[in-house]
Amino acid sequence: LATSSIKHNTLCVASIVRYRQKYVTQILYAPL
Amino acid sequence: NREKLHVEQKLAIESIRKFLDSKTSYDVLPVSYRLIVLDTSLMVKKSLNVLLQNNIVSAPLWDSKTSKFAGLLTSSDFINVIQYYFSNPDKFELVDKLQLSGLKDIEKAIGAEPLDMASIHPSKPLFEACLKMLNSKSRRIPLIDKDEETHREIVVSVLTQYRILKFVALNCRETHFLKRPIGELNIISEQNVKKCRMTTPVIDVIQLLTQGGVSSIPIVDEEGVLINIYEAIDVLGLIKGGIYNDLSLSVGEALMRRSDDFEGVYTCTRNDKLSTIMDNIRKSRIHRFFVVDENGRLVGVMTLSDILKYILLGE
Amino acid sequence: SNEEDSTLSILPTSLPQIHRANMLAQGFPAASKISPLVNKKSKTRWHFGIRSHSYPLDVMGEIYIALKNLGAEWAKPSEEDLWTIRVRWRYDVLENSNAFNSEDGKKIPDLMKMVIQLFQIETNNYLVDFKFDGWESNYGDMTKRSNISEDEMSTFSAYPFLHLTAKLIMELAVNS
Repeated sequence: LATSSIKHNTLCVASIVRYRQKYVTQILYAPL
Repeated sequence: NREKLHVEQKLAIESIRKFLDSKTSYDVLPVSYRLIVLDTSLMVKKSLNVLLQNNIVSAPLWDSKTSKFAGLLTSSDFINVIQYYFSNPDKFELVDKLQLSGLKDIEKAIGAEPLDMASIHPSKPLFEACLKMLNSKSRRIPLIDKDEETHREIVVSVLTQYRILKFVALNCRETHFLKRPIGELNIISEQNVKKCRMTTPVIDVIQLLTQGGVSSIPIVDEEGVLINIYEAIDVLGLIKGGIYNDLSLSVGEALMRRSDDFEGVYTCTRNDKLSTIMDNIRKSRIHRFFVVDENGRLVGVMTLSDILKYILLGE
Repeated sequence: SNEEDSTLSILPTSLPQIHRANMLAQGFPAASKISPLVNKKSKTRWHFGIRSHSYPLDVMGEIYIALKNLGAEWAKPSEEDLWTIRVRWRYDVLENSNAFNSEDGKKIPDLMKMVIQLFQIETNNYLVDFKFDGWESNYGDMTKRSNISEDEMSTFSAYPFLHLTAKLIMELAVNS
C-alpha cells in the first residue's frame, strides 16, 4: 500500500495491481 | 486523380475499421498507467482540487458502501452544480458541502438529462467500444471487469475518443491515405452551431453548452470571425476560483481564469485532409477543430466524435 | 506533402496571454481582478505504508485499538514476531440482499485478510506496511484462491483493500 500525505482533509491511498499483462496504479481519494 | 483519392480513402477507412475490430480496448492501455478513483463520500469541492492537481477532467466514482463503481465524474456534473446554484442562490451552504454522492440529486433538481454511462469489458473489440461511445453521446467509456474471486467490479480504465483516435494515428499507416478535403466528407457540423460574443454573460454560455449538448461554444466578433471558445472544462476554473458567485461575469472575463498552459484553439479549413488532422492528433492533445473560411470567419466545427463516426460508419 | 498544403493552425487570439492582453486593452471591468488558474501539478509524494516516529510498542498498541474499533479481528501474535499482525476483516457492503452470492450463484468471500507489519527504517523512524493477504469466506471453507496461483490471478479488485486500509489510516489519524 502507498499513501500520500493527508491534504485538505483528503486521504489518498494507492496500490499497484497487475491486470493481466499490464500494471495499473489504482489511486483512491477518500475524505478523512 | 479525384477518383484515385476516393478509392484510396475508401480502402484506407476499411483497413482502419478492420484494425479497430482486430484490437481490444485492453490493447489501447499502456503497459503501466495510473487510474485515479474518487470515493463518492468525497466533497465536490475537494474532488475539484484532486482533478486540477492531477491535471485530469474526469474520474470514475467508487461507492464504498456498495463496493461498486458509481459512474464517472465529468465537467457536466460541475455545470449542473453551477446551474443549480444560479437558480438557488440561497442554497450556498448546501452547494459548499455537497458530496459526490449528492450529484444525482442536483441533476434531478435542475431536470438535467443523466449522462448515459455505457461501459464495456476490456476484452471486447475496440470497434464495439467506439460504437457504444458514439451511441451514448459520451466522449469516454469506462472499461469494467470483475474480480475473479469476489466478483466485485473493477474499473480497469476509462477510454476516451481522443485516446482511441491517437491509437489509430499511431498504429495505422493508412491514415496517410485520407487525402480527400474534409469539406466533401459531410463531417463538419455547420448548421445551428451555437456561438456567443466576448461580452455574453458566462452563465448564458453555460446554458448554451447544456442546451446544445456540446462541450464548447465558439466566441465570434461582430463580423463572425472566430476569436476564442469557451469549453465545458473551463467551468472547473470558474468554480475553483469561487467566482461562480459572480456569474454575471462576461465569458471573456471568465476566460481570464484559463491557466497559461492552455494550448490554444485549433482551426482548419474545408480543404484540410484527415491525414493531416490525424497527424496533429498524434502529436498534440486536440479535442476539436473549428472550421473557418479564408477570412477567419466561423464555418463550423469538427469534433472527435465526428471524426470517429466517419471512420466507423462513414463512406 | 502533408504539411505544405495544410491550413491547420492555432488561433492566436485564443492563447491565454494574448486573450488577457486584449481583455485589458478593451477595458473589461473585472479583467484586472481575475488571475489565471495556477495548475500547480504538485507531484504527489508517495510513501510506502505510513511512517511513525512513536515508540514501536505504542505504534502497535494504536494499531490494535484502531483495528478493534473498526471491528476487525487478528491472530494472536507469536512471541518471536510481535511486529506483525495477521488481520481478518469482514468486508460487509450493502450489496443486494443475497450479498454473498454472485450472479453465478458462487459464494462471494467476504473476509479480507491483511498483514500489517512494523519496520524500522532508522533510529526513531518506523514504517507501518499493509499487505493484502487474500479472501476467506465466513463459512470456514478455504477461499477459492488456493486453486488460483498468483500468476493466473489476473483480475483483482484493489478497491476493498484500498477502502479498508483508508478506514484504518483515518482511524489512526483521528485517534492520534
